[in-house]
Amino acid sequence: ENSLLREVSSLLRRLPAIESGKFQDDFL
Amino acid sequence: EEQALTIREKLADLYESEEQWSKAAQMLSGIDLDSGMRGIDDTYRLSKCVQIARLYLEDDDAINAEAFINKASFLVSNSQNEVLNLQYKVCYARILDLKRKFLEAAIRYYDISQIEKRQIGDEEIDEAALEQALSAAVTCTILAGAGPQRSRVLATLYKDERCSKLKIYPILQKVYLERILRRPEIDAFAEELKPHQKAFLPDNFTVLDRAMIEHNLLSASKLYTNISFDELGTLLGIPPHKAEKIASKMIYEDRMRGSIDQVEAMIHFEDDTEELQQWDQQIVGVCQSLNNILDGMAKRGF
Amino acid sequence: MDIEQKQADLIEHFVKQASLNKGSSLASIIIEATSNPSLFAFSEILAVPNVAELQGTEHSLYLNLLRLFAHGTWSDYKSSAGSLPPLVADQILKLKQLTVLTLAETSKVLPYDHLMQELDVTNVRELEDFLINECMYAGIVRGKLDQFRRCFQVLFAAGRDLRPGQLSSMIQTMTNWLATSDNLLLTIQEKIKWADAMSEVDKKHKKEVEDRVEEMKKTVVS
Repeated sequence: ENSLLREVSSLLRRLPAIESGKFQDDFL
Repeated sequence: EEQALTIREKLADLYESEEQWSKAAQMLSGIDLDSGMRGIDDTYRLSKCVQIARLYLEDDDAINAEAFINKASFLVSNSQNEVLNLQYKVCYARILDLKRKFLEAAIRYYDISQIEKRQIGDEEIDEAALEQALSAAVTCTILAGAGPQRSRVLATLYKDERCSKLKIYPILQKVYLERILRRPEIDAFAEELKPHQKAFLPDNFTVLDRAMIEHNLLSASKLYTNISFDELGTLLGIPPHKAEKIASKMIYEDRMRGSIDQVEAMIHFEDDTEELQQWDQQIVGVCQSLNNILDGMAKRGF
Repeated sequence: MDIEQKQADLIEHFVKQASLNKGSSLASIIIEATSNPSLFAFSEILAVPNVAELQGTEHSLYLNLLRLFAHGTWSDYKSSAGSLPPLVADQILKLKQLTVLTLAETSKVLPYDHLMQELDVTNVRELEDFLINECMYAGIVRGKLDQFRRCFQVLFAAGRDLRPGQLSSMIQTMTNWLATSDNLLLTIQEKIKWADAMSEVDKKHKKEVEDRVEEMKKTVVS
């Protein structure tokens, strides 16, 4: 099921959700 | 007085048949609507005010038309005459349009486009007229200043199925989706506009230019975390210092969130939501995607 | 999900076409598929037996082309252009779009310099126009452009066809997610227990204080 695999591949790349200095500060 | 009134009305009819709209309007304006004469009741007064306003509007004279529509405003709330009420609404919308109060005009045009009756008094309301009102609503919304209020009206129009059949639907879609509009699309849209909608403003931009620049600036704010004045100018097709000025005006008027760093010559855009809330939204998106995948797997029997 | 839904019909169409054609007509179908503006997945077409049979024939170039579009990038094309047919403008555009998806697989933050190098773009305006019009507005990528830091932060990227060997790393990632989620649930359970215990201690202490106050009152009255 290639389409499912592509969706999973896309999903796995969505984390970490945000990578920015400001986010890291707020998160801490 | 009665005879003078009759003469004025007849002369006005003549002028109207000659398409001398302002002269017809002036002729009717001479009628003393406050007279205690028999036959001059509120309905008559309202009909004359609306008729005069409509005549002035034929010559795009918004100032004089507005004066009479304002007089009509005091009478329309008590009026049971549906034809007059509709004519009043149409006049009011057109006046707002001419005065470039585009968002208010759009709301009124949209209201008119939603009339359900197909016969009001002796007047037949055909689909073409309603479509014209809807199209006018879309045009005015696109020309209105970009910001949260316009976004709400855009959402209403975009979700109205009837709009998908309009010729200007593609540009409505792009504006609603906050996408940058390119020159060919803007030129195609310009062909549908009336002269006052393409008129020059004191800053040498046209009404259309200003609307498109502000829209594209807001669209850019959705795509960029920050952008230099130079690049923004290139994107908008205007000199960098003008791009900065328009951006600062929009930020000041709270139509766009951001800050300007004149030292670095950059504009920093801010989202309406805080970083942590954006993170939350991203996590929600991940969970939804995960659910969709699981649903897909279940449908395929996994 | 949207991308997959949009291209599902196209994939079905091209798979059907590929099943019914061979040789040079199959080559035309491959060119059509790799030029289509809404199609970003090619493994289903690759799996069609007629397509695999192109191997070793005079049309094997087109099989290589399809494999390139399934897994490769613009740089891969440039380095092996000799064994591939020349690309038309639509194909070049698509390959560059797919390149962005591949780059987004390894990093959430893509520097402009790297992107310009990979996409053969000479200036920032051209790069950003490409990312905006051909990637973000096409719906294959979502993100934010940062001119100050000269990078593109990717928030979402559509999935490409899996390369051989990629499945195991995906499984590893999901295993890690599972382990992290399990640990997080355990931690939350422990915290709940701790909170309950602290609540009990607090209640007990409160009762003791109330009892003492009552006792003091009685003493004072008597």
